Amino acid sequence: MVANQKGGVGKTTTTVNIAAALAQHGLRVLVVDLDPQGNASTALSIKHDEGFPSAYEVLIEGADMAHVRAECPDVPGLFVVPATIDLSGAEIELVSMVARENRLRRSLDAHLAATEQAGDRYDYVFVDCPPSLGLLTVNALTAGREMLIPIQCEYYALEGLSQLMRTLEQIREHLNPDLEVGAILLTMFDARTRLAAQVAAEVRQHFGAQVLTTVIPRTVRISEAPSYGQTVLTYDPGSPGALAYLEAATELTHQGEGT
Amino acid sequence: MVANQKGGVGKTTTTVNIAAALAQHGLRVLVVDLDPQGNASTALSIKHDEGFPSAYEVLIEGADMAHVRAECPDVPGLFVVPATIDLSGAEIELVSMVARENRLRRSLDAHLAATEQAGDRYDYVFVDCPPSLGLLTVNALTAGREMLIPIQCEYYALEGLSQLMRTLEQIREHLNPDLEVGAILLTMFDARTRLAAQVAAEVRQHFGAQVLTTVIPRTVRISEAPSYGQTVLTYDPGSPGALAYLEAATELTHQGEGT
Ligand SMILES: Nc1ncnc2c1ncn2[C@@H]1O[C@H](COP(=O)(O)OP(=O)(O)OP(=O)(O)O)[C@@H](O)[C@H]1O
Ligand SMILES: Nc1ncnc2c1ncn2[C@@H]1O[C@H](COP(=O)(O)OP(=O)(O)OP(=O)(O)O)[C@@H](O)[C@H]1O
Ligand SMILES: [Mg+2]
Ligand SMILES: [Mg+2]
Repeated sequence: MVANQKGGVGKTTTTVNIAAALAQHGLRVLVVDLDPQGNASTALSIKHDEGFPSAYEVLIEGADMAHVRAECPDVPGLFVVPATIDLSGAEIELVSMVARENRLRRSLDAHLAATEQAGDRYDYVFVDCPPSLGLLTVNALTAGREMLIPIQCEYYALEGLSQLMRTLEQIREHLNPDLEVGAILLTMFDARTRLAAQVAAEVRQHFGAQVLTTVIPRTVRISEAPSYGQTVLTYDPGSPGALAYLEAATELTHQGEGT
Repeated sequence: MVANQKGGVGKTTTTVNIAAALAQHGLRVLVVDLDPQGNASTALSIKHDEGFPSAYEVLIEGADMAHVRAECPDVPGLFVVPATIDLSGAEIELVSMVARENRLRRSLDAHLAATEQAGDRYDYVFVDCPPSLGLLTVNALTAGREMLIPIQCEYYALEGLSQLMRTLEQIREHLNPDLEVGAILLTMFDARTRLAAQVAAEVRQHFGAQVLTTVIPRTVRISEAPSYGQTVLTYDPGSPGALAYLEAATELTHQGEGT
C-alpha cells in the first residue's frame, strides 16, 4: 500500500515506476488506483473516462477485479485496476455501507485466490492512495500487508508522519493486525539544497533500517514521463530517475525476501 | 478559499505568503488552517500541539474564533486560527452532524460581524484546505466568496481541474450560490523545463483572464522558509520567490477591487 496523506510526495510516481521496474524483470504485478484523480491510470496509459469500469465498481458494487483490470500497453505483465472520477463520490457512499473498511480486502482476496488457482499468481500488488486518511486509504491499509511510504525531502514532509503512524496503529488495532511499515522511500531529493540532506538524515535517524538506501533524485524526466502516458522506465530508460527506481525496486525485492 | 484536491501544488505556501505580503502592506488578514497536517500553522509559527484550541473546536464544538486565534509573531496584523491533529477526526464526526457543511460559515460570519463591530475589520480572509474534496474543503467552499486555486506547472495538475470545477458547480447549486473562481495562480514554475511552459500555456488557454499574470518560480528559498517557521517574505525578503508572492498579492488586490 503506497500511502502518505501529505500531498504531492511521489505516491503515484513511486507506484507506477516501481511496478513497471518489477514487471520489466518478468514479475507479474497488479496496481490498484484508488485515487479519484486517476494519475496512476494516466501514467500507465489505461483508459479511465467517467463511467468506465473501475475501482469504483469494485468497491461500491462488488464487481470482479478480473472484469475491470486492464494490462499496461507499454509494460507486459503489469495489470491495472483503474480509477475514474466516479471514485470521488465513493468515500461518502462508503460511510453508510456494511463492512465499509473491508470492501477492498474482500475483492482483492477473491481476485488473488482466483488468479492463483488459474496459475497466474501476482508477485506484487500495489495500491496507490489519495492524499488523505479517509475511507479509501483505510480500505487500502486494511487490505494490505505492508506500507510503502514515500517521503519527499522537504520540510513539511516530517510533520505528517506522526499522523500517519497513528493511523497505522489504529488500523492494526481494529482492522488489520498484520499491517506493518514495509519500506520508506525518500523522493524528490534535490542535491542542490541543504534542506534535502537534513530531512533525509532526520528520516533515517527516526526510522533506521526501514528506510531504503536508494534515494530518488528530483529530475525533469520523471515529471515529464506522465505527459506521454509512460513511466520513466520506458520514457527514458537510461536516465538517473529510471535507474534510481530500478535500484529501489531491486532493494524492495531483497527486503521482501521474508514477506 | 485556497483549494485544489491535487496534493502538493502549493496551497499552503500560497496561503501563508500571500497573507504575509498583504499584512506587511498594513492590511488585517485572517488565515484559517483547515488542514489537519497544520502546515500553515507551522509556517506562521503558531503553536498547534494536540489538544490546543484550534479549528477543530470551532467546527465541532462551535467555539468562538476570537478565543482560538493567535497573531503571527513575525508579521503583525496577520491572525491565524490554527489546525491541530485533532482535526483529522473531524471529517468523520461532521458526517452525522446537523448543518454539517455550514459550520465554518456560521462561525466565520459571527467572528467577522464581531470584529467589524469592534472596529477591527479584516481586509482579507484565507482558508487553507487539505488535498481532498471532503467535508473540511466543502465547509471552506461554503463559507467563502472566492476560490484562489494554485496550479502546479506539472502534468498531473491538469487532470484534477475538471473534478475541482465539478465540485464548485455542486457547491454553487446546493450550498453557496455566490462562490466563484477568484483567481488561479501558477506555482512551482521551473524555467528549465518545456513541460512547465506547456502546462502554463494550457491553463491560460482554458481559464483566460482568471489566471494571474504573476507566476511563482520554483525556488529553494521558498521551500526552506517553513523549516524556520517563517514565510519567504521574512526569511529572504529580496529573493525571487518573495518578490513573486509580493507581486501576486498586489495583483490580487487590484483584481479584487470589485469584491
Ligand atoms: N523524483 C521526481 N522528480 C521530479 N518530479 C517528480 C518526482 N517525483 C514526482 N514528481 C512530480 O511531482 C508531482 C507530485 O508527484 P505525485 O503526483 O507522484 O505525488 P502524489 O503523492 O501521488 O500526489 P497526490 O498527493 O496528489 O496523490 C508530479 O507532478 C510528479 O510528476
Ligand atoms: N515555489 C516553490 N518553490 C519551491 N518549493 C515550493 C514552492 N511552493 C511550494 N514548495 C514546496 O513544495 C511542497 C508542497 O507545497 P505545499 O505544501 O505548499 O503544497 P500543498 O498544496 O499545500 O500540499 P498539501 O496538498 O499536502 O496540502 C512543500 O514542501 C513546499 O515547501
Ligand atoms: Mg497521487
Ligand atoms: Mg497544504
